[in-house]
Amino acid sequence: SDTFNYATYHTLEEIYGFLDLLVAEHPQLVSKLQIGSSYEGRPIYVLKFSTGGSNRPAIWIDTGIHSREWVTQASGVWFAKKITQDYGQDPTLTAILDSLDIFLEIVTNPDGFAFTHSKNRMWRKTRSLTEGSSCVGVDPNRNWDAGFGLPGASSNPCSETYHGKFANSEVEVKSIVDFVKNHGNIKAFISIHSYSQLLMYPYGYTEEAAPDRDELDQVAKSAVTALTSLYGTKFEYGSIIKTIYQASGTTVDWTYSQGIKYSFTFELRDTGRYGFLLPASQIVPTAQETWLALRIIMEHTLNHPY
Amino acid sequence: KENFAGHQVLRISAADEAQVQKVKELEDLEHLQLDFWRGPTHPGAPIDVRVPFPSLQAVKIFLEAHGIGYTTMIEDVQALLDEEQEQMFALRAWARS
Repeated sequence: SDTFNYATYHTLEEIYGFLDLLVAEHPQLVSKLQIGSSYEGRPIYVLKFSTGGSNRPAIWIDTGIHSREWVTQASGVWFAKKITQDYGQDPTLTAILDSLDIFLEIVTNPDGFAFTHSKNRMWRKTRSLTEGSSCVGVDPNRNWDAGFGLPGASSNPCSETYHGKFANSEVEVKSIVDFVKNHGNIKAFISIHSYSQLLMYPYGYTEEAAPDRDELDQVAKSAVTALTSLYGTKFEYGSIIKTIYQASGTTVDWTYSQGIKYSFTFELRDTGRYGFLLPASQIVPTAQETWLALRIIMEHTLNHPY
Repeated sequence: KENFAGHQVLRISAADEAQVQKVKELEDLEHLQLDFWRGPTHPGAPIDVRVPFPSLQAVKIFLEAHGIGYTTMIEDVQALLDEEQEQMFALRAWARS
């Protein structure tokens, strides 16, 4: 994995090959779990980074739930390599992994991602068929059972923010829901999107402040400060509804409703010059700066058990 | 494979709530095939929309007719996609050799 090219975009096959490579190189630290199969039958893989123990408190990170946001899957690949490089080297990460497990799902929407490579680079949703409509796909970030169907999503199957016929209708979402419920000990959940350069916490479907808003705001502020310190990339932070727009049925509103206090959503580079077409030359700097923010959130989770 | 030649990404600046609503009207016109990268939310928040070439003129006339400001963020989406593909293939060829 030292010669893998982290500064270019990769296909689904290349990323899945990378997962196996990393597991083969670090069998004591990394394992690959299949948490389900996509609508079109592709395996859904999660990397588990663990230094021992069973069912330890854990941190979940996912990228690529919106398939066209290519810098996020590419950053996820870089994060995976970084964890294997820094365990035993970086005291903060070593302390985190000596007590917590890290789960990293890099291609959270494999059907959509494959479709961006084969047919339509602008594809965002899943590839499920909706009975009675010629339009395809559900927005997997509107399909969660938290404010599902409320304003902030569309009931039109042709819309990019179509929430689906019912909550968890998308197997890509249901697979994570089942994993989180079965694990039962996830303490932080970070879902990574692009673009707009934002770090957000619940809620998205209501103006009501989350009970842990003050703490989440403080953690977000520290994380954004760390991120900006590397290259000066400016991020805003706050609740989803206040920072970007009303969005219902979102991932982190559901994880927060499950008691996972440290629930965050990132919107990575850029602010719109290239949008989803971020040049590959920005992959590594984007991943590097985001990593600094992730470390802050993970360290806070380690130091504030609940 | 979908081709995006001539598609542009516009950044729309809605100055007030009325203008936000006007842009939302655009969002509902499915025949325009608009792809909102950042949807209309509140005044002052950037609205980014990919506009297919056949809809470009209509959209620009609509925005200008309602005094809604916009700039062109991406002149030709396909040109950027071609660059992205070339970069991927070039590095893949290098890796193979």
